[in-house]
Amino acid sequence: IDADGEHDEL
Amino acid sequence: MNIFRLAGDLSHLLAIILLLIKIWKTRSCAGISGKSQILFAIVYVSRYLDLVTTFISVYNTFMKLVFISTSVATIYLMYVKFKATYDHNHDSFRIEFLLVPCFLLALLINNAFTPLEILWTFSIYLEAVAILPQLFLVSKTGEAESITSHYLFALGSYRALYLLNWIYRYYAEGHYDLIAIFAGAIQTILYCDFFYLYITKVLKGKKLQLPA
Repeated sequence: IDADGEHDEL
Repeated sequence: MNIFRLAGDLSHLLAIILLLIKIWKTRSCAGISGKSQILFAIVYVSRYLDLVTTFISVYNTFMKLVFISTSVATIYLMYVKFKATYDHNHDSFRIEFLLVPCFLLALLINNAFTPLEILWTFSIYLEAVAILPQLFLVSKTGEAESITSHYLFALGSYRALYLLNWIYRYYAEGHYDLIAIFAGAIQTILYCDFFYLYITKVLKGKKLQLPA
């Protein structure tokens, strides 16, 4: 999970 | 985005296209596990719920929609259009034995105890083992058509390439996600036996047949 709470992968 | 990640995504896409081509061209889903396909559909739907909450990129949104729609299309072909060719006697893996433990594990080990995050984690754990009904089917029938082998190779390569992507991202960006890395490693390990058979048999022009 990114610092901004997003998953950028598929 | 790095070369490993892009190669992984393209390999994943190739796997799905190969599967659809196999079913469409042979007008048959023999040798394909409907159970695995149902698990993959559950994986995509539970992971990509963030489509409605978070915008990452056009690429990201496009690929998510492709994965969801092609997996629904695969299930339609298997359970409706070419239902008569579906090998349900051999496809006897009990998927609740995967679904329930993955969900419980997602409740226990996750990045945040929120509905979306738990479903994302569940999808990561479930994806790691979703191929088991398919591998079980191949082991029961003792063989696989060559296009089915190519499908499995592309599908297994996708997460192996993601492992390289995660190593790269750790060094290049300091980015890592232990849940994805752990599950991705398990997922890749499950394919190792198949990879070995694929390289030693299918690439040499032989049919994938398991030793009796």
